[in-house]
Amino acid sequence: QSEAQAHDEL
Amino acid sequence: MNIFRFAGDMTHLISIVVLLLKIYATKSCSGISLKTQELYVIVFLARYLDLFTDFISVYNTVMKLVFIGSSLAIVWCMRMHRAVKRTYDKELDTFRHYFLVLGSFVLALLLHEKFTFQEIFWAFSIYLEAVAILPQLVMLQRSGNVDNLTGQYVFFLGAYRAFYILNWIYRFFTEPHFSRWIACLSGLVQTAFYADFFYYYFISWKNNAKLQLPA
Repeated sequence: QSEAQAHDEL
Repeated sequence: MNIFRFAGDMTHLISIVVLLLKIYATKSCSGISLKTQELYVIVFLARYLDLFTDFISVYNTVMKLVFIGSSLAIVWCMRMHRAVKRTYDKELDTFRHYFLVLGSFVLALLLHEKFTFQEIFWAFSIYLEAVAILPQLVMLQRSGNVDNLTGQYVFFLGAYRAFYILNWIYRFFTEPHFSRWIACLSGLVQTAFYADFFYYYFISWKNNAKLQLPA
């Protein structure tokens, strides 16, 4: 899981 | 994205539309806590610092812009609009929200995923969102009588949080490396704040009566 995807929620 | 997450985002959006509708249609913000609204502006600005650095999807980017824009518009109306700001129940909205900001920031400095500028502000926004509804809930409790649209607004906000919890449960079982304890724990705390409100909301709904909170 890449870093950017860690905050994929709003 | 699963259906729970989408339902959560949509109820969040609906809550904002309901609030804007109330303010525009009735030219009144009575019963609405300016402090909670200001906290949401801070929450969105702090969390969406990644708007220009990390791209997730068009959906995410548009929603982030909508949340930032709508929260700014609401605060602008309550502070600047001549007719609306007269209806603000200032004397009922006395929660010391600066402590929430300060406390959330200190907590973010202590508990975060990484010690970077963006990650600190991300954690700060998560903690602050968890407590941002408190001035609004305290205000509702004080006024006792809750008008229809204000009740719907808080109801949809609570529904948004409940759907996000279902979303995490779903992701926990369907994604191999799903772990985000900061967001999940804060989310649980945040949803718990709505429990009392939901209880009285459903009672009034069942009895087909006006929503009233005990003093």
